[in-house]
Amino acid sequence: KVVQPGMAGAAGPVAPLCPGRVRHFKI
Amino acid sequence: APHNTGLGFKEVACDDPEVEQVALLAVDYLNQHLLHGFSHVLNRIDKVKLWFRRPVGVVYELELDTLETTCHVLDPTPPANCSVRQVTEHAVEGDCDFHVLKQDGKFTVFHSQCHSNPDSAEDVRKLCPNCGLLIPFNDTNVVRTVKAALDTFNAQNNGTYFKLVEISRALNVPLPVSTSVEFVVAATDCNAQEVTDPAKCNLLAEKQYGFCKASLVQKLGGEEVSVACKDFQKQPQPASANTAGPAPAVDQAAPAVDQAAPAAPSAGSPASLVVGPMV
Repeated sequence: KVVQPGMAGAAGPVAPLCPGRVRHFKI
Repeated sequence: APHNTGLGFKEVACDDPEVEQVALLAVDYLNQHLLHGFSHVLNRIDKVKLWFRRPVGVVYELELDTLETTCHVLDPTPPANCSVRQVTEHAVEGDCDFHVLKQDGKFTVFHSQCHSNPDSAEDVRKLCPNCGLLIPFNDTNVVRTVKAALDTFNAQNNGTYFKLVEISRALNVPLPVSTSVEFVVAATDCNAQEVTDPAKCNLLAEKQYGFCKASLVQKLGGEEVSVACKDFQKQPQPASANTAGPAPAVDQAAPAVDQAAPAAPSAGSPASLVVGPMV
């Protein structure tokens, strides 16, 4: 699909809100 | 942009700075209310919902993963300064739900429910074939090791006689064949060299606790005990500690590694902690 100049590009994948980052290690 | 679900709550990013501040406060609250075992640190914010409360305030509903540290809950060292127990030491993870009210810039923890579970033996073995694994406190080797260690400590000690308060951790070590334990003791009103009947020795009114690490190694022709204890200097309680809610009731869920401790639940067995409000 060719994006016409001036069209807003499709939004990339939204990073998930959760779970958050692991601070030490994952059991 | 935060997702507004229209269900009365807003989804917020788990790594949002204010969410992290609330999560750290909730783990502080947990450590102030743990009565046994080891303090915990925040490892991961699993889920968060922000509920709007009428007429004012919001409630953070949090699901947190914590990890056990190597500091006992009676140790005055701030948990943030304590080492996190590593996988090779048979780590213990906590799963906690908290409800925290934010109103007029103040945070109040009004619900807390936590369970702790040790890592799987497979995970430990993968990294360290000869590392110790958690075992139940009523294992005969554990009871023997704690008794031998405490008797040795009191025999070497020409002052106060110390009594066992809590077994906090016990490991079965394959190489060298041994049992290692960590336990809490408290000073009594008896002299260690003059004790005839320990049952007659009473804990001091001004509690003086100590934390001991010991091991009983099986050798050809016998066994060898080694024990080291440090006393917990009494720390002046921070003023806020007096505003804690009612003493938490800890009811013991079915132990995951069957660590049914005669003295106290270990952080290695799931324990649920229901606590009252506290500012």
